[in-house]
Amino acid sequence: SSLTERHKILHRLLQEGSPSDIT
Amino acid sequence: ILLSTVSPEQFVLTLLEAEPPNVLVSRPSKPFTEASMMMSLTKLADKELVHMIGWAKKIPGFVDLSLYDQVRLLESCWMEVLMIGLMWRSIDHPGKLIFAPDLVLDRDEGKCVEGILEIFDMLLAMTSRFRELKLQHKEYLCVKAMILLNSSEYAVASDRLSRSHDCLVPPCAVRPGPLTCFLFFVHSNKGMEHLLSMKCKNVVPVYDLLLEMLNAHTLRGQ
Repeated sequence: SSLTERHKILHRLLQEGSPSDIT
Repeated sequence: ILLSTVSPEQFVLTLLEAEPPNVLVSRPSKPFTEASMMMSLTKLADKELVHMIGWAKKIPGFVDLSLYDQVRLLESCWMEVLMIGLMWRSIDHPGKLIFAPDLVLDRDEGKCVEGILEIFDMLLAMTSRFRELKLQHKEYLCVKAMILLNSSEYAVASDRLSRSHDCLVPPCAVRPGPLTCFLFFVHSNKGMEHLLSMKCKNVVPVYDLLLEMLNAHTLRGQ
């Protein structure tokens, strides 16, 4: 599988949110 | 941060400001079972991983990499970053592993999880070496950043990343021998294999970011 497919949460965290947005 | 003008001292200050917060995971009121200890440890790891992404994004040069390279670096180093953080928290507490301020484990508590005592002993031994070599906080910050920036098995090309490496050299050059040792000591293979085996035996369910990172490791292995 591609990196995007296997890292949905990681991609979201890297691209969008800071940890405080997520937790 | 303009890397072309930053001094080594400013670089270390940036690393200090990037430090993740302490994560809490309350210890169960009952004595640990295999499942409850693994549940506490995996819950903690998942929370720490989220903060690790925030930390990595603050390491100068990291966000200038392609998303693909950022993922590859984090895929490669996450367990080692978790381990060095644990060792740093435990450095002043011989015989104990400070997973979190409210999750302090004695070596013998590892007996309740199959195969984990060997890993606890390895972590305690590595922490002892850090203590003997008098690892300083500044050095810990630099070594952790080095683990991230050097983690990919593939070359990651970026001028900014090269500059980050250059900024790490002066703070590390004061004690290059011990620093090399610190990097040499931190290996995650056994921890990763143990977590995979616990997941495969259904001792503990693994969810979310931790599951992604663990699956990535499995796929890389294949």
